[in-house]
Amino acid sequence: VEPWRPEPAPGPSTQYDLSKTKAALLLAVIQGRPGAQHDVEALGGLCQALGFETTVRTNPTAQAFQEELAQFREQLDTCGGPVSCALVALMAHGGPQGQLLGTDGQEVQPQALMQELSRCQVLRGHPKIFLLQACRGGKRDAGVGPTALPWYRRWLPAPPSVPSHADVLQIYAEAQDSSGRGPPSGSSHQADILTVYAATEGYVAY
Amino acid sequence: RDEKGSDFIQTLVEVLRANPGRDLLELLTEVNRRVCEQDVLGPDCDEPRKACLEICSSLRRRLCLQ
Repeated sequence: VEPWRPEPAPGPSTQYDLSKTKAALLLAVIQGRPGAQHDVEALGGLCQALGFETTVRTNPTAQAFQEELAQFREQLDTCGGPVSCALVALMAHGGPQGQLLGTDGQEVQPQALMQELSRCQVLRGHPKIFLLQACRGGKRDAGVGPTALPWYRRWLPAPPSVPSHADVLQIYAEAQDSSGRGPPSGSSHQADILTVYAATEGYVAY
Repeated sequence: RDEKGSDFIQTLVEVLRANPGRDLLELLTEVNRRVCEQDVLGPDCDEPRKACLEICSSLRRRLCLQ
């Protein structure tokens, strides 16, 4: 085993080149989410300060979430110029299984929205950032440490750990992947993606 | 979220505005530290709660937004 060595100073090969166009899409449900407008303004201002060409859409329906993402991808693919980076912020109420709720109350899966950009030709090999401000369930975190819970509640046994739906899907996907197919060529569709959720799976986002 | 926006977005903006040239993953770690430190009393909570971000990355290089 080779000994660990400190990483070399960041250079062109170790850092994404963001010298070309950077594009941002902010989709936010404001209706019924008091204070959400502050997030849109703050994030929009930040994106512009960082040099992103920024598109803001408020109060999308579930279908509009999908359509806006599709349109965003199309614009990037047809603009003709190189694109360095894309940032997408999705802000809405969230359902118990991590769905996003449009203004019409209908649900849309954030994964479906994120996959849209994975199909974007000009973003191949370039970073795609997703920010999700939404609840991912109804659980609330009481925290840990001396002030988190009364002593008698700290000794209660934790609920048994059962595989989640995502765990089952992952096992299924891994079984499919190991079923004899050869290695894929080219780079992965799943590479160069950074997703940041406001809450862990199953929990409320504040 | 009522008064000034959500903890996540507002902290993210604050940290990135102060350090736009630093590695985004490092900055997100700092955002998470700050968010986790906060006690939140939501509209239907009777006692303070905690929040924690989930950061999923398949980045292959450092990412500095400026």
